[in-house]
Amino acid sequence: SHDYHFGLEDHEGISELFDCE
Amino acid sequence: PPQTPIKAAMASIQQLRGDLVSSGDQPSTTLATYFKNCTIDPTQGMLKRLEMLGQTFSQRFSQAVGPRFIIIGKQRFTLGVRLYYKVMEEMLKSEEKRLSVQNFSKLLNDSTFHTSLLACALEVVMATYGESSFKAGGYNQANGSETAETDLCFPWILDVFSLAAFDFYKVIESFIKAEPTLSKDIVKHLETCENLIMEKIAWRTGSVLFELLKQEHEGGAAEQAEAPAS
Repeated sequence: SHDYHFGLEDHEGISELFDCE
Repeated sequence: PPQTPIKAAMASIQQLRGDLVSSGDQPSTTLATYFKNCTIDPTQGMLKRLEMLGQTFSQRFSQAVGPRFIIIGKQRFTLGVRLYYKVMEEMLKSEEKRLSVQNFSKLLNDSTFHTSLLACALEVVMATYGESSFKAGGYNQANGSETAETDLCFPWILDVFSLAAFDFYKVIESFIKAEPTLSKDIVKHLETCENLIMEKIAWRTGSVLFELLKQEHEGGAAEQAEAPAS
């Protein structure tokens, strides 16, 4: 519903971003 | 009746408060189940962290806007905690779907994750209340200057929680995905924070980013050691 551009194409979830997968 | 800035602001605040009415100040039963499924239960650590960050936030809030507003600072923090729990639950649900696991012990015991998520929730609350109107000054988007006067505009929250901009950046996208009821203005505000980090704050002297880039360049050597966060 909003125009936010989801740009972090390489990441799939928050665990990965915090190196916790 | 014509929409005025005040009416729009009131509507946003009503919506935020309304969305969080059912959330409560404690983790929901679903969230509590995620905590119980962890190898190491993160509950006590989370409560201690929230208590400490709550004190820091209230103190810094009243320092910035005046001691008369200490109660307001506490109210903002309480709303922020509700949003933090709500978004955390949605994030975990989508991670459960994606990874087919229910044990998020590593993530839920990661202090930086919690602090970043709470900071983002508080930034949403503060932006909804238009906290910058408490005081003039802060970051001037028109000419990119900063005044010496303390206010509550981003990146104020990073300083309050001693949080690296780089870590705050990590939660923004997932936060927006997890909370589809965020208004257009708030999403735009978070994008502004994102751009500020990317174009300016992350490149300040002492940023963790330089160390991470160095490790990336060293490549092989870094991999031989205990794998650092890449």
